[in-house]
Amino acid sequence: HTKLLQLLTTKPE
Amino acid sequence: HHRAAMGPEEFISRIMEAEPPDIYLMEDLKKPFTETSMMMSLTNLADKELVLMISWAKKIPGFLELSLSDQIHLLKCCWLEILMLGLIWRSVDHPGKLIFSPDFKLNREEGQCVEGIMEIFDMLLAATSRFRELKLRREEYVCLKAMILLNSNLCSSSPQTSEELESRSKLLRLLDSVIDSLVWAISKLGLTTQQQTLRLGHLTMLLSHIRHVSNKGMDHLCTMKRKNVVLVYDLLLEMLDANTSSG
Repeated sequence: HTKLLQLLTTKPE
Repeated sequence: HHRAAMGPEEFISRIMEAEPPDIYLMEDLKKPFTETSMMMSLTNLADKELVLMISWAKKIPGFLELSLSDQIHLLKCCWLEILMLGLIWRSVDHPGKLIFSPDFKLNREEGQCVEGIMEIFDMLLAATSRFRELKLRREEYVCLKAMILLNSNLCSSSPQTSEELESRSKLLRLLDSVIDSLVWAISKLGLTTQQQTLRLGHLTMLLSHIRHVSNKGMDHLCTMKRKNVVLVYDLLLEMLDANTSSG
C-alpha cells in the first residue's frame, strides 16, 4: 500500500 | 441525492471548515541558508502539508464519492499547485516575501542560494501581487483551491469502464458546484454584473499561471533530487514520482 492510498482510505480521525 | 440540494452557501461553508490549520516547520533555521538546508526545509514542510492536504480533500463534499483511482489521480496531478496557492494566500499581505509557514518566511533574495529557484520565487511573487491587486477574499480562495483539485486531471484521462464514467460525471457535477460557489462568493462583493463577470475571468485565468509555476517547480524539485542536493522521501517522493515516472 502506498502512503497516499493509505491516507485516502483511513477513516477520518 | 441530498448533495443536489446543497447550495453554494453551504458548499462554501463546508470547504471553509475543511481548511487545514497553520503548519509550522518547527526547525531551527540556521542562517545563512545553504542550498541543501533551504531545500530540506522546503521539502520537509511540503511533506507535512501533503498529509493535511489529503485530509482536506476528503472533506470536500462529494470527493470521497469519486472512484479511488480518480481521487488518487487528482491529488497526484495538482498537489504542487495546491501548495503554491496556499503559499500565495499566506503571502498576500506581505509584499516581497514568501510566507511558507509562520516560522519559515523568505525574502526574494534568499532564493539566491538555491540554483534556479529565484525564477520560481519571482513567478510566485508576481502571482501574489496579482491576487493582492484583486483583493482576493477567503471565500474565493477556498473555491479556487477546490477548483484546482477537481480540474487537475480533466483533460488527461478518458473513462472506459462504467465505474469510471460514473465517477467522471460525479466529478463534473462537483466542478459545477464549485463554479457556482465561486460565482456566488463574487456576487456578495457589491459589484456590477459586468464587474462580477470580469472578476470571475481574472481569478480563473490566474489558475493557468499557477499551473505553469507548478510545472516549473516540479522540474526544479526533480533536478534537485537528481543532483542529490536534497533527499526526497515518504509521501512527497510518491507524489513527485507520479509526475516524473510516467512516460
